[in-house]
Parts: sequence; C-alpha cells; structure tokens
Amino acid sequence: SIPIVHELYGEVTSPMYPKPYPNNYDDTREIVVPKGYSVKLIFWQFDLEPSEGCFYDYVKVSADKKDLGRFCGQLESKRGNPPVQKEFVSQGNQMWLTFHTDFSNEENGTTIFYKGFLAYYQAVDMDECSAQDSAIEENSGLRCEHLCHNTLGSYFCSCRPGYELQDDEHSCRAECSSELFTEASGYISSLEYPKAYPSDMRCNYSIRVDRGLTINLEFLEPFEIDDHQQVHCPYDQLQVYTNGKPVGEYCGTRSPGIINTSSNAVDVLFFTDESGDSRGWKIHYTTEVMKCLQPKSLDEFTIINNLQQQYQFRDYLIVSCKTGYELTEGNQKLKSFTSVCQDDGTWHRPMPYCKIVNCGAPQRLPNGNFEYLTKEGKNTYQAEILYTCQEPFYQMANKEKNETYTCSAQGTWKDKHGNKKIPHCLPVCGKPLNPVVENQR
Amino acid sequence: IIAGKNARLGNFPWQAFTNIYGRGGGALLGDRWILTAAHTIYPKDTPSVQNTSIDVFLGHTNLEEIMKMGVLPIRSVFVHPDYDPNDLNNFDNDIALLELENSVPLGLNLLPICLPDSETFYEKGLMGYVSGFGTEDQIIHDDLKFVSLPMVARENCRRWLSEKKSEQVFSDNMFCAGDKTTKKDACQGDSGGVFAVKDETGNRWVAAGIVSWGIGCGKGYGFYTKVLKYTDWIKGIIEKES
Repeated sequence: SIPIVHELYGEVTSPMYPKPYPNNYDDTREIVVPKGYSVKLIFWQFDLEPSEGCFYDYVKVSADKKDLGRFCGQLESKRGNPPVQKEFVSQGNQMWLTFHTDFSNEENGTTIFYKGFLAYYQAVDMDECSAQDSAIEENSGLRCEHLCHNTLGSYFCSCRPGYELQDDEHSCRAECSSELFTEASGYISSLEYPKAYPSDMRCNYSIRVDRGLTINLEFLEPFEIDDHQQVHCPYDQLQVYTNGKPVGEYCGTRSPGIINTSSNAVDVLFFTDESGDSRGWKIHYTTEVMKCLQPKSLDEFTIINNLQQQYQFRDYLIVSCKTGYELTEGNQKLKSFTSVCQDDGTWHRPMPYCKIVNCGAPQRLPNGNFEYLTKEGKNTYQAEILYTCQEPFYQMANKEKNETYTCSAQGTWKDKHGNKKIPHCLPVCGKPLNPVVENQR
Repeated sequence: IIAGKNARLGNFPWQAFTNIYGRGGGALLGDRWILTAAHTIYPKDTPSVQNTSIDVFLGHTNLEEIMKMGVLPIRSVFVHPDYDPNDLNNFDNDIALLELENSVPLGLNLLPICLPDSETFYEKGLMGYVSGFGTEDQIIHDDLKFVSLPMVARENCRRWLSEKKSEQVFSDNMFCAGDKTTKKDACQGDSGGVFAVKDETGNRWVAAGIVSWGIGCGKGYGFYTKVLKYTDWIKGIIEKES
C-alpha cells in the first residue's frame, strides 16, 4: 500500500483517472491524518464495473480494523454496490482504500470503459470525549476519570473541585489540602457531598476576606460525619479555626448550625480515615462588615457626638465633654477625642472620661488675699473666690473693694468680665492711721 | 529738726532714714521707691566716692529700731539729670529716686506719701510738717522729730536771701518755709526728708517739698525742692521701671 501521511485533506483517484483504469490492478491506499483527527472520505465520482457482490472490480474502504464497504458500479445506478452514502468517517486517524480490477471490462463482447473514482478526504476533529466509551479508549485505558474536554486534534482531562489530576493526566485524586476562598460569600462542602466523602483526606479550606469583614458559617443539612458513641470524633473530624484559634471540632449528625466567627480568616479542616460512608457536610459562608461594640459613656458628663445606632469598621466617634469638664485619658488631658472602629471589631482607643475642670489653687494676690465663696479649697469648675487687698494699706487699682473670680470652663480663674489677670493691689498713699495731731493751742 | 517734737509711731510712716555720705532722709513712694534729695547722693561739698554704699531703712521712729528692721537693698538710683553737684550755690533739681530691690510690706508704720498734683499745696502760710533724724542744736537724736512750718511767699524768701547776702540760687523749682520769729527749722541730717502737707479735701498727706538747703539752721527760712515740678519726671521713672 501507499500511505498518504499526515495531510489534513487530499484527493484519491483510481489510476489514470478520469481515463479508464487499467485491468488487473490491485493496490491499497492508506490515508493517515494527524492523531486526534478522524478521516472523512467522500466519493465525488464513482464509475466502476458493476458486478454481483462487486466480485470483479471494486473499491474497499476500511478503517478501525473494520471494512466499511466494498463498492462497484455507478453512483446513479442500482447495479453493483455504489457508495451511495458518499461519506465515510473513521474513528481512528487511518483509513484504507483498496482498489481491485480484474482482467477485463466487457459486456456482451463489447469492451466498456469505466472512469474509475474520484474521492476527497479530509481530517475531521475527533471528539475523543464522546468516544471515550468506545472500545479503543477502553482498551487503551486512557479515559478521563472526571471531566473530558475536547480540543482541535486532541483532548484533555480535568477533575472536579477537590480533586487533582494525576500524572497520567486522566485519573483524579482527592486534593483539598490548600483550598482558598476569597469571595465575600460562597459554599464549601466535603467532596462528593451529599454523597459519601472520600477516605484518607487531609483537607484545609481557608476563607480569607478583606479586613473589616467578619465571616459567618452556616452548616446546611444533611450534616453527617463518622462518629462514635463513646469517643469524640475518633474517625473523621471537622475542625474550625479563626485566626489560628480553634472554634470547635465537629462530627456526628448534629449540625453546628450557625457560627459567627467575628474574624476575616477562617480555616475549616476536615480529616477522614480510611473508611466510612457518611454524607459529609456543606457550609454556606457569608460575610458582613465588622461591627464594634456600642460605645458607652463612662460618666454623665461625656457627650458622644452624633451617636449612631451601630458602628462598623472604619466608623469613628467623636467624644466631647459638657461645659466645665475636660476629656481625660488616664491622667492625661486631651484636647479632642476620636476613636475608630477597627477591623477586629474593637475601638482603636478606649472611651475617655470627663473630669471636672480644675483651675488649680488661685494665684496669690500680692498685698492681698482671697477667700473661697464656694466650698473652701474647691478649685473646680464654677468655684468662686473673692480677692481683696490688704486694706487700708492697699487698695485695688480699679478702686473696687473686692473682685469675684470664678473657675471657668477653660480651667482658669476669670473675673466677671472674663479677664484672667488677677487684681492689682496698689499702695494707699498719704493716709497714716496715726497722723500727727497737735492739740495744744 | 530744730525746735521740733518727737514723732510717734505712725505719724510719718513714709519717713526713710538714709545713710550715704551721712545721715539723711527720704520718703516712701508706693512700696518700692524712696524720694530723696540728690545732694544726699552727690553732696556739694564732698568729692563723690564711687561705689559709696546707700543704706536705706524704713518703718520706725527710732534709729536703733529702724536699723534692726534691716537695710533695704537698692536696685537702682535715679538722680535728676539737671542736678549739678559741682555748683555749690545752686541746689536746683535737688531730687533723686532710689528704687528698692524688693517691695516693702505696707503697714501701720510703713506707708507711702502721695505726690502733689496742684499749686494749692504751695500757697503762702500753708502749714506743712518736716520730719527727720537730723541734728538739733548740734545734738543728734535717735528719735524721729518733726516740726510744722508755714509755706512762705516767694518774694519773702527772695528778700530774706538778699538780706543775708546769700549767693544761693532760689529757682522756680524751690520754695521756702519757716518762721523768722521761731527757731523751727530742718537741719543737717534731715535732707531728703519731705515737707508734708495735708490735703484736707482728699484727706491725705502730700509730699510738697524735699528738705534741700538752708543758711544755718533755725535762723530763718529753709529751702525745699518743689516736688510738683518733678511729678512727671518721678512718674516717668516709676512707670518705666515697673
């Protein structure tokens, strides 16, 4: 035979076509197209000596170790066995075309000339995936275990989530040791859920969402993990961790229900032993923005500006004090206070408290004194003192007898005009208490 | 003080005792200033000695007691710029201010005197009081004495000096006080003390003059620096330094 190798298309004719083919001819053409393709053959012209059973002249088409037909006669005639269907498709990438002629082409003593045949062939992509049930694939053992994807001239296999394609590129093995979920919500389940999960698994499903989001886990029904009546989860275990800290270890048929993790990083670990046929588990995880605890005033003088019903990540609150009180954090006075709700649901600084303003001890008045009008020694907001000069030797510069000062909200003693400067006691001149008096006249 | 009387505590609470080139007087202004005569600091007849100590005492009528109360440190000295210590016959501008280092606590025996603000304190015949620790008939006393003297008309002062054939200058910045018929007068050691006049309307005592000079003691009139002429100078310094 004369092979025609690896052409994607071509023409096959009888010898000397379109002139009459020779007698006593016998050859086989092997049509080979690249692997992954089938051979499609179409007869455009067919004019061979007709005979019963195509005993004299014939064209035989073979593929896939099978004869697809033995043909003779003319396409438009019912004599012989013309290839009426016209198209022949192989399953493999090879097709054979055998052309046989006998010693003559005579009818009633008259030589008749037949033109032979003209056929075109072309490579047609083979759908290996649909053909996987075929004997060829079965025999070769190359069958996609999970999913098959046909491509032009080839195919490839893949595995369902949780499985990994093996080196043979056809078989799949459970692989769930580092599954990562970053969407804001989604589903996670044991392999094959709700069918029995595979054995000998070490699965780690990590959920990582943006800072400031908290993950909620909702276990769906059915929930079924191998358990033991006396020992806690001896066979298979489902463990939940948040930020590396264990939340719980679960098995049996009682679902954990809903777990609010208050974390943006959750790891679900699932270990199975070599046996079991429980149906597994499925989690619907959702996220919500992290919320902070509702701020509470530490005292009645604290004002939380524009108090919200709820504070969530990146919200902030501003705290001030009632007049006469000052923001205090520890022992430190603050000019202002802002706290931000953090991604872990805590406030970035604790609530301050409002301490009553203390003006400190009143400034000593040179050549004068002060006395408390309110409680003795009280130097806090709204306390009042009275400054007086040491009369009659000194008097106030403004001639007043005395001046009342009040501890202001600003933490300073101020007079009724809002002045911080304390009075000034000026010496009284020319007024001796014991002036010279001459009585003798 | 000639022909005076002993002062009682509190009679002249502004009275200062100074010891510079000798005994002198002064008067407390406010609670940090001493008004005195320039010639107690730069005497006319004594070559000035640099860094002469200026000791000032306040608060009593007895020298021993007043000194027990402690000397008052001086921060600065302001002598009138027009005072000429070299002109023996001219006591014009005989006025000075001493600034105390610290304010003094006013009390019964320590009170300032007021400055004059009117010519009415210089009317002839107006009685004033002069006090001091100066000599009396060549006897020096340890107790503060005072004498009351009338203000004399300027013409009479001038005529008296003429009669005495005195070459001393009697400027507009001076006045004279005394009574030719009595010996009452100030004397050496009273310089710098003030001629105090009672302001009856204001019920206060005013430093109308500063004991400055005289021709002998107790023999006519005494001459005083007219403080009214210097109130701007005084206030200017005090305000600037406060």
